[in-house]
Amino acid sequence: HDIFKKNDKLAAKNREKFKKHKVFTVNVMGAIGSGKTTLISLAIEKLKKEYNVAVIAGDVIADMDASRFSQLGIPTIPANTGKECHLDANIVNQSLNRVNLDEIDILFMENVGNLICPADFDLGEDLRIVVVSVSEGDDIVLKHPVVFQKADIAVINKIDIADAVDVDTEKMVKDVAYLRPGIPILKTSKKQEETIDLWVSEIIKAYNAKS
Amino acid sequence: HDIFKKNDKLAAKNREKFKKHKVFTVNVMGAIGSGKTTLISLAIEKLKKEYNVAVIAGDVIADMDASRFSQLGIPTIPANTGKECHLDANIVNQSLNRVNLDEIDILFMENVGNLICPADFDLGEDLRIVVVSVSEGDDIVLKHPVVFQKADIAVINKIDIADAVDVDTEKMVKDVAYLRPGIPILKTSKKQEETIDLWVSEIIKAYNAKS
Ligand SMILES: Nc1nc2c(ncn2[C@@H]2O[C@H](COP(=O)(O)OP(=O)(O)OP(=O)(O)O)[C@@H](O)[C@H]2O)c(=O)[nH]1
Ligand SMILES: Nc1nc2c(ncn2[C@@H]2O[C@H](COP(=O)(O)OP(=O)(O)OP(=O)(O)O)[C@@H](O)[C@H]2O)c(=O)[nH]1
Ligand SMILES: [Mg+2]
Ligand SMILES: [Mg+2]
Ligand SMILES: [Zn+2]
Ligand SMILES: [Zn+2]
Repeated sequence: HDIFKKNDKLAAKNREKFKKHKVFTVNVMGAIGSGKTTLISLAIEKLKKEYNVAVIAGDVIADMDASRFSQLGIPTIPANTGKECHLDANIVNQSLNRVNLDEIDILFMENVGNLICPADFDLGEDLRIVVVSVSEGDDIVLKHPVVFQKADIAVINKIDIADAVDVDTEKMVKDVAYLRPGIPILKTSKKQEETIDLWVSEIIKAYNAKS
Repeated sequence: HDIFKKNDKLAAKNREKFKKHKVFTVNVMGAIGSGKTTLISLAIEKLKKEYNVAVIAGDVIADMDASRFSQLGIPTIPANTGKECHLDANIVNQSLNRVNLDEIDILFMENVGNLICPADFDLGEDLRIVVVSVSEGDDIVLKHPVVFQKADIAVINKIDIADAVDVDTEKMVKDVAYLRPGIPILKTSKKQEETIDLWVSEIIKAYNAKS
């Protein structure tokens, strides 16, 4: 596919740039409203004391999430994706011109809410995260195999409301493990601090493995 | 845009076909896991006594939703969209070959979970529904203006868990009214029968207006 070839070339360029400036990059994909911004924000709050963190907020209308990030006092680049339903290497490449990569240790990229297209667009990232929430229903994992097959970490969020939506989180965990044996599968809730600590530790683990 | 021109031509063909066979068609769009299948299923249960109902279930992997529909004993056409993140007029056109339109009064088309691309692909439908749920967050409406600007009915679902996710449903209603003044905005929960009766009555109202 021409589009993918073109994207992969640019993704490789991004990867080179990140490597050169020693930036660890995280592509956070997930369903609409699954909690991507919440989880990235909570991670930034914990990480920013010891690491230089920045974020690219990608969406149709990026400034809503971007303002949540900039409130945390870190470099934030809103990336309006318009009619595109996924971030691509080109948008990321252009965003990189707006930030000083030498001043960044960890760069988060919040992808557009979508479990289909983002799976096919390499951004040049080191780490691929997929976030789904219990409120999307427990068949959501098997319905979107490709994005899970390419994930490095899977997050099942909003576990505090699992009973309210009567969803079996263990089924969701099993389904992820079936599609992608061996990857870390985190169950999180913004209301349960220990789950957030684990989420942050997984990012730090991957960061250390890369350094 | 070439893709849209091509789609619009085929959508017009579909529209002609539906008109010829007197089929009332409903395009149900919405976020991933917002409750499209649930709402369509509940509507089918009430409508099938008096109307001949059928459904096209569109998704990456369509058979999960399709089996929920076929259990209701109505003609169900699974439409696998593969890497496409939206139903288009072509997929619908092909699906129509697999059903006897003379035997159908109301045809539901469940779109792929996505609030971006489906807005741009006319399927040839009579009625456009957009479903979001409170669990996606109350900024979800303003983040996706185009799909709401083209909607005929907006549904804010899962109101039974609004407090559990601390979302202001009235803000969501206001945001829809701002983008698309005058359209019916329904607040629903699968657990609150009266909200489902209202949802079904809106469909019947539109059906009668068309006949
Ligand atoms: N109950 C509960 N609600 C949560 C949790 N995490 C996020 N939310 C809520 O879910 C809604 C969406 O959260 P966001 O962080 O904006 O989700 P998102 O994935 O960034 O959304 P988009 O960028 O619009 O796709 C908000 O109302 C959050 O408060 C959680 O762990 N539990
Ligand atoms: N609490 C609550 N849960 C609901 C409601 N409606 C649907 N759900 C749950 O939400 C989840 C998703 O429902 P579906 O009907 O499959 O949603 P969908 O929009 O068809 O999902 P996709 O086709 O995969 O995009 C399921 O676990 C449902 O039981 C509701 O009104 N209240
Ligand atoms: Mg977000
Ligand atoms: Mg469905
Ligand atoms: Zn797409
Ligand atoms: Zn799309």
